[in-house]
This record gives sequence, structure tokens and C-alpha cells, in this order.
Amino acid sequence: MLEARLDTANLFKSAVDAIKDLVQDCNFDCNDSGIALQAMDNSHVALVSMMLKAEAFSPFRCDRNIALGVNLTSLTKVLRAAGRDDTLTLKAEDAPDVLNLVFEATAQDRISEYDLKLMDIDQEHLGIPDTEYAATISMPSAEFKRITTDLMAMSESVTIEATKDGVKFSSTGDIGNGSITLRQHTPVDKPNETVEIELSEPVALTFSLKYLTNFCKAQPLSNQVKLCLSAEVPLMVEYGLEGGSYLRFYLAPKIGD
Amino acid sequence: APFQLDLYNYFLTS
Repeated sequence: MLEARLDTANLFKSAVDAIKDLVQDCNFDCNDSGIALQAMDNSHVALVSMMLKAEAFSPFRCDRNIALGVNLTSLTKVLRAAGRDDTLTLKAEDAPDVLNLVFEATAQDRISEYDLKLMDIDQEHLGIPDTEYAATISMPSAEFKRITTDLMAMSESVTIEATKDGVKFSSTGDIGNGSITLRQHTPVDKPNETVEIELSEPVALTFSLKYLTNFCKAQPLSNQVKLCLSAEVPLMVEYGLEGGSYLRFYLAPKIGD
Repeated sequence: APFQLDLYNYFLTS
């Protein structure tokens, strides 16, 4: 059986909120190393890969592999009932029909309990290759959100160009064009504001802003976001969580002209 | 017009 308890429901609420508009039905694959999810959007443009390691929970117990087939719209409805600071416990039997969720507000001695019906989801597990990216950019997640929102007003796509001088986000649309350039920036006193660019070779790729703004819903999960780019391969956008857990999005580039 | 890489095929073959 599965039993996994989070100190604050916040993490799970934000993670589900960040992916629910991209994918509808997906399996939460549980085993002794944690809870993983991999799902692709219907148009095959974006892939979500989430790993919540066992260490993120206390306690965590899962004796065998359990796939929880969940409709994310339904899960969102249930999670709305959880306070951000409630503890959240997920429980399921070995061959479950339901996922049991318990929210506890210890200060108020209030316990709420929900059973969410599960579904059978036949999902192909795709292999995500280890990629040596040409450019890896670490930047504040709030800054990335601001850039995608601002450029969305100009165009439906953005070109991300990484060079030794910095990273440039630019968009051209009917009303004109705009760009934002960030240079490497490592303030000693404010590590959350760090912009770091690791570059093995310059790279420029174009992406749909609709998807990128969607990914930015994960912003509350992490102060920093990592963008990994290589020519003609999917962009990886990573929100790192404590203890090696993560929420990653892969986005297909727009190729050709 | 630019086309978008099909991620399904990408991850299936890689």
C-alpha cells in the first residue's frame, strides 16, 4: 500500500495546478523511491515529468509499484479543499479503486478526508534521453514568468538565444517587436536573483509562448528555474524542489521558416 | 511555415 505524508499541502497543490491545463488524465507511478508522473499534452508539443522523491514525504511507505490513474480536473477539485498549510496524506491500497486524501489543520484540530475515484490509464512510458545541452540558464522563476507574460503581448512565439554575452528573449508580432536580455548576474547577498549561463556553444531556438506561460504556473514551487537548450531538441524547463525532487517540462521547438 | 517537432516521436525514437 501507499502512504505518503507532506508537511504542507502547498507543494502538491502547486504542482498539480501547474500541470492540470497541459494534461488531463495521467498515472502517478508510486514505488519505494517516490511518486513520479510523466504525461504528454494531446498535441504532442509538451511533456511533463514530475518526480517527488520519497524524501519529500515523512513518512513515505510504498511496498510495491502502484499506478494511480487520476483525472487532474477531479484531483484539483479535491485539492481545493486543502489549506496550503494543512498536512496532506495520500493513501492507496495495492490495487486501488480510489486515492484517499487526508488534510489536517493541526492548529484547528480539523481533519478532512476525501476518496477520489481512480481510472485505468493505458500510458506508454517514453524514454527521456540524458542530453548534454548547449546552454543551461538558471534564472529567477519570477523573472522568467514576467518575460513570457510581457512578450505574449507582442507575439505567439519567442526566440531564446544564448550566447557568451547573455540570454536574449525576443518576439516579433503585428504591432512590432520586443526583447529582453539578461546577463550573468550573481549577487552574493541575494542568491535567488542569480542569473547563470553555462554555455558550450551558442544556441537560438523558437518556442510557443502559450506553452511557456503555462509552465510558469509552476513558479510558486521554486525561486529559480533552469532552461536547457540545444539545437533542434526539446527545451527543458526545470523547477527544482528540495531533496532532488523536480517538476520538468519539455517543449518542442519551432523548426524551419 | 515553421513546424513544431513531434515530441512523441522524438522521445519514442531517442
